[in-house]
Amino acid sequence: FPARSFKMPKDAEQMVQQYLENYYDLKSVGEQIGQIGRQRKGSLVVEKLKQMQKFFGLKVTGKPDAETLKMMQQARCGVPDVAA
Amino acid sequence: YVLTQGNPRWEQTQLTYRIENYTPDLSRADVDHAIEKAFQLWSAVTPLTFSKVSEGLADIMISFTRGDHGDNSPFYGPEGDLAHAFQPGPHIGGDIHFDEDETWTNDLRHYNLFYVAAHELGHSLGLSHSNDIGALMYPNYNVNSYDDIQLSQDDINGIQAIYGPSKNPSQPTGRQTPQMCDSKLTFDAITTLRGEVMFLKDRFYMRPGSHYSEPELHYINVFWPNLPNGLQAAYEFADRDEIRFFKGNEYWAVRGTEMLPGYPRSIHRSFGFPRSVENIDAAVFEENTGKTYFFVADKIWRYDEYKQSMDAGYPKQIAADFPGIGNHVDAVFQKNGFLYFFRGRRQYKFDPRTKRVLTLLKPNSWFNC
Repeated sequence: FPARSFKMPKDAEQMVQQYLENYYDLKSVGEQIGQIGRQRKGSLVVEKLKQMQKFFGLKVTGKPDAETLKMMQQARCGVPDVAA
Repeated sequence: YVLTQGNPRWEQTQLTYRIENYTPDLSRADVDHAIEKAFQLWSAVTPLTFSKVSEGLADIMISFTRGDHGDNSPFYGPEGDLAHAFQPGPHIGGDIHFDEDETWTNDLRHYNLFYVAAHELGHSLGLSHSNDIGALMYPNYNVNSYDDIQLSQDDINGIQAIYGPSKNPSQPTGRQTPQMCDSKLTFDAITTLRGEVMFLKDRFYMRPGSHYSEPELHYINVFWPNLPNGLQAAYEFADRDEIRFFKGNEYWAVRGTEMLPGYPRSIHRSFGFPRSVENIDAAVFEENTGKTYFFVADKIWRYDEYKQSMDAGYPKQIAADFPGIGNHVDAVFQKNGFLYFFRGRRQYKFDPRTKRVLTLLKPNSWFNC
C-alpha cells in the first residue's frame, strides 16, 4: 500500500514529550528524580499517547509509531485536547 | 463534539467582537471579511449575534501576535500552533490570538484565516476539540477545498447543545462524517489498490482493517492532495498499476501516491463516451478479460483496456450482463474473482462466471463492525 514516505525526526522523543505536555496535560516530569520517577514518567507517556491515538482515530499502541509522529507534526490549534 | 470542561457559556446572546490589529499578510478588508464569515457560520445555527466594534473592550478580542505574548501560551514560530482561543468569560475569556509568524491567506494556501478563525470561535463559544475528523472543531488544520470550510453536523450539534438552535426557520444542516459501522452507510466509489480495498465517500476514504491494523477513516487528500472531493467512480487498472478516479466528465490517474501528469482528462475523448454521458456512477476492471465496465444510470459500457476502445454492442442494460443487481450501481470492485456491487444500503456478491448473485450483504460488511 502506498503509505506516504515518512522521515522519522531525529528528536522524536522530545517531540512526543512536548506534544503531550502541550495538548494532553502531561505534567513536566523534570522534577521527578530516581527510578520510580522514571517508571512513572514512562507509564504516563504511554497512557497519554494512547489517549492521543484514540482521539485521532489512530491505532492505539501507546507507542510513538510513524502515523502518530506524522499526526503530531501537523499544524494545529494550540488549545489543549484535554482540559488542563 | 466535546464541550469545554465546566460547560462555560456566554449568558447573553448579543456578543461583540473587536479586531485589535491586522496581519500584514492580507488587506484589512480581507481580514474583516474572513472574521465576519467565521462569525456567520456560528450565528446561522444559534440564537447568537455578533457585532463588530472598533474601540474599547469587546466580548471577543481578536489579535495577531507572535512568540511569548503574555498569556502563558506562547507561540513558537512558523508551523506548530497556528492560533488559540479562550473559553467564554470576562477579560481574556473568548479572546482569539492568531500566530503572526504564520502566513495568513484568503485562499487555499496555508493558512486560510477564515477556517482557523471559525475553529477558534468554536472555542470562544464553549466548544472543545472534537475527535470527528470531519468537524471544524477537529484540532488539526486540513483545508483542501473551499467546501472544507463549513460546519459539520457534529459542530452544529455541539454548539446547539450549549445555546439551542437558531430562531431562523431555515436551518442549515451540516455535513456528516461517514461512520464506518453505520448500516445505512453508502459509498461514492470503491477501488482496489495494490491488494487492498479503498472505499470513498465525500472527502474521506475508508480502508478496512487487516490482522495487523484497525479500519481507517481519513481524508482522501492524505494520499492524493490534488483529487477533488466527491469522486463518483474509481477503478484500478492493475496491469499498469494505475487507479483512475472519475468526477463529472473528467478523470484523474494515480500510481501509488503519485498523481500522474496530464490530468484531468475528458471521459469523452479518452474512452469514447458520447456527450450525452455526463458522469459515471461506478467502474470496475476485470482482470480476466482486460475489460472495464462503466456503469452509467441503468446502462453498462464495456471498454477494452488493450485495444483502448469501447466494445461493440454496448451500452446495454445493466441486467443484461449482471442480472439481479438492479438498474443502478453506486460502486463496485472485484476481489478474489468476485464482483461486489453496492446500491443504496445493499451489497451484492456476484459471481461473474455463473452470472449470479451469491449473497446479499450489508454495505459496511468489510469494516469488522
